[in-house]
Amino acid sequence: SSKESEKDEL
Amino acid sequence: MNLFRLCGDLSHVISIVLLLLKIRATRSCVGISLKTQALYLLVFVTRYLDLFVTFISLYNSLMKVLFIATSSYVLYLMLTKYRQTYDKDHDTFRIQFLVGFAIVLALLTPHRYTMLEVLWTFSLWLESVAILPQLFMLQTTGECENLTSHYIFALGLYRALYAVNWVYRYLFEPDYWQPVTWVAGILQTALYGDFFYYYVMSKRRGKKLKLPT
Repeated sequence: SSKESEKDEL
Repeated sequence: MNLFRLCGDLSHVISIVLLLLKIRATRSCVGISLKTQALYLLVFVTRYLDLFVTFISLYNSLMKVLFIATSSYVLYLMLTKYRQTYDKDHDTFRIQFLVGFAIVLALLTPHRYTMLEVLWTFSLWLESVAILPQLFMLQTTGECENLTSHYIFALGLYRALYAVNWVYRYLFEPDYWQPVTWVAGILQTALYGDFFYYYVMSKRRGKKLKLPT
């Protein structure tokens, strides 16, 4: 899947 | 982490420092919208709920705590120590519309329908419009103190730098795809358009910011 669920920004 | 993202974060931190400096230096919160500050606290609390479930880095976690803590502190100062100086009569923007807008889009655009995802999406849309009561207040009063104008400028610059960071990441990270973040962030930056223009013009003339009435 895409990285969309990874929230590494603030 | 690229340089644009780092500068964006720094600009965000600087904006909060400038706001606290303004309140302390003038011992007043005149010209500051309580509504915008309350919306920012709501933005940070709903977005950073993931503090308890995901760990990205120490940097990320500390920044999240910092944003929640400082926005709570600003709100606390405005509601207690400096309450008398709050310019309530000029802080008349109807935030129900902004919250409603964010709720509707949070229900329409989340990546997945889980509580955290919907709240995270809500926080993005709410952040994109949370500055409006502040800009509206500035518009109705026509001018503001230098520190207040620097505060708003740094706050606008933060999301503009994030937008550059998104372009950079899109080009160099093959899986990087955050359409909701991008659209909300570009909307947010666009709302500052007029303000940026008058801010830069006033700095070039070396005067304090005045808006046409």
